[in-house]
Amino acid sequence: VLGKKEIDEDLLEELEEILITSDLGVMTTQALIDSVQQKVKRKELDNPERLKEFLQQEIHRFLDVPGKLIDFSQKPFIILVIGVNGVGKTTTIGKLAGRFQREGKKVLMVAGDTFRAAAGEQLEIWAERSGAEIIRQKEVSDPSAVVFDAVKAAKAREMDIVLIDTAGRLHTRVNLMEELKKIRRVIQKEIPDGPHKTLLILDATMGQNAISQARIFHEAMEINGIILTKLDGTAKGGIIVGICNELKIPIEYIGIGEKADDLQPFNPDEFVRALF
Amino acid sequence: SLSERLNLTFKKLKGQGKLSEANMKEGLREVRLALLEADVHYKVAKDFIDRVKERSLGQEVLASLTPAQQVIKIVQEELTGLMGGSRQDLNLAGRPPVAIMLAGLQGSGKTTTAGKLALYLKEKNFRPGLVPADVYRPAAIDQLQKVGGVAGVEVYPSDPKINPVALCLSAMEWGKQNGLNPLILDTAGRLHIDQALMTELKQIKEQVRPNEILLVADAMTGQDAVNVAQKFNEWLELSGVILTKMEGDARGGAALSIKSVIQKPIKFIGVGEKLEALEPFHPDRMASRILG
Ligand SMILES: Nc1nc2c(ncn2[C@@H]2O[C@H](COP(=O)(O)OP(=O)(O)OP(=O)(O)O)[C@@H](O)[C@H]2O)c(=O)[nH]1
Ligand SMILES: Nc1nc2c(ncn2[C@@H]2O[C@H](COP(=O)(O)OP(=O)(O)OP(=O)(O)O)[C@@H](O)[C@H]2O)c(=O)[nH]1
Ligand SMILES: [Mg+2]
Ligand SMILES: [Mg+2]
Repeated sequence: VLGKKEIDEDLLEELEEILITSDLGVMTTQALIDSVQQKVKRKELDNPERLKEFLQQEIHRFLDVPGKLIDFSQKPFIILVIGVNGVGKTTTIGKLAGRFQREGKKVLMVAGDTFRAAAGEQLEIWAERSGAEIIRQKEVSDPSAVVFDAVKAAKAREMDIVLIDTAGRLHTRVNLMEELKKIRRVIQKEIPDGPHKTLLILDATMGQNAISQARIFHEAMEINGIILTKLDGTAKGGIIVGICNELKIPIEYIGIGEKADDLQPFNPDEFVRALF
Repeated sequence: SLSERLNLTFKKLKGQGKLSEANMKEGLREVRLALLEADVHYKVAKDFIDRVKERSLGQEVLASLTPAQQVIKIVQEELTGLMGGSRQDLNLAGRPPVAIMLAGLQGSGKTTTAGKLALYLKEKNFRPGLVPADVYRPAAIDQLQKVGGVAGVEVYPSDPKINPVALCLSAMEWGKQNGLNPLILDTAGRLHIDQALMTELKQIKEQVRPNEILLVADAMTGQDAVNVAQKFNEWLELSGVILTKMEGDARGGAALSIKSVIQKPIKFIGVGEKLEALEPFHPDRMASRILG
């Protein structure tokens, strides 16, 4: 990109390719290319070297969303984890639990996925690994019932943090979105301000459908944090640029592997640099 | 929708009886945008548009169709042709037990799809067996055993302390002794760039010699689909692909990207979490869906 003497059509096309292949999507890419062309027209940008810098700043601006990251302002601090199938919800809860336990917090995991085969068993193993407690009701098929009892127990046992795992679900399944809303209502019966954090898990390998997911989950559940998983692969996760810009939801952490330590706070500078 | 956008584009170019370079340029730009929005890979979309341009230049607009309809017809045909045209059924010929090996990225739907395939084959009067070869993921063996219970098929009693290559070999012996055929090997999710784990898959292939090696890929995959498919194919020489989570609203451009890049047939699609939710792949329906 940067061996060029001037910003021309070829260069803009190369930039378009970089942004599209990083999954920023057509709309966000067009908005960024337009802002570059505006600058060039106004003679504010004529050096290809400065171009990369300008783009990085613009993308950083899209990602810069002020938001209360997980702050344990309340006790028990209720974290509800949601998202479509297979994105890494259960594993991410395992990672978060380990992190919070190491910080000296008392963590309770809730096996809110009462549907998928061996979901409870999977979470139990993560409880063992992290040292967190876990509430699981093997014979109960209604996640709201499990969550209600668990939140009550968390208050009684004076837990610091409650991490609620839910079953994966496509945002297009209206009845499953209603099930989520019911889970939120039962939390609010016990804790009117809850859930304090509703985390949407997005998979970095996803394409533009992630935007549809974010919008619909947000509309149903008021997401106030996102975790982007599987950034250890070759996908760039550019879907979050448009999502952050549109919905103004902060990215809290990134998942970079399958082990307990493979979770890092989101760093917009590193993320933007990795795109190029 | 694409047809609405194309109609708008061609309205401005009214009265043109032939598809020319000029009026095609705008139309194809709309098609290209539709493909990119559908997650088709940047380069795949470019190559595809070039092909369509070649095919449609100088064509007379059929009297019965508007220029927009003409472009859509050509694009639809090209897309359908690209994504179909190869053998879609499972190759189960050979001395039993034959193996079907499933591979793919983490969370793509392999374990669930293994159960779906088992149920599908049982209904075709086979006696399939499931082999849990994922010794890494917490409760993975448990998950496949439960899935096998729902499908009503035998599941190999995997020991997570045994390495997956030896495990699969023993499972083939178990299958033979129990008169099971075919055996479906459910492997652990892994990155296409993980040398050690890709080597493990290659070793399973070399030892077991499966009839089918299927890439299980998520329909919502974005631009990365090309990298993943290419690498898995390089390591394993895939025999086909299964696209999961197709009942959602993802446009599924990954289907075109994968097919263009590895030229292997998409054999099935997953359309839900239940074990009945497996359907054959229809290239024409996929083409309309991608175009939006
Ligand atoms: N490479 C990589 N794999 C991950 C990451 N996070 C999760 N995984 C893997 O992704 C797969 C799915 O993870 P789960 O935690 O079961 O996902 P889930 O969202 O709970 O899935 P469902 O409950 O079935 O919807 C597992 O194999 C995890 O090990 C990550 O950051 N990187
Ligand atoms: N909606 C929908 N969900 C599916 C489909 N196929 C699988 N799933 C779900 O996707 C999630 C992941 O499925 P798994 O079968 O555990 O995926 P996997 O590839 O074995 O995961 P790893 O072993 O961790 O790599 C589960 O919640 C499944 O129920 C499908 O066609 N549609
Ligand atoms: Mg889960
Ligand atoms: Mg699996």
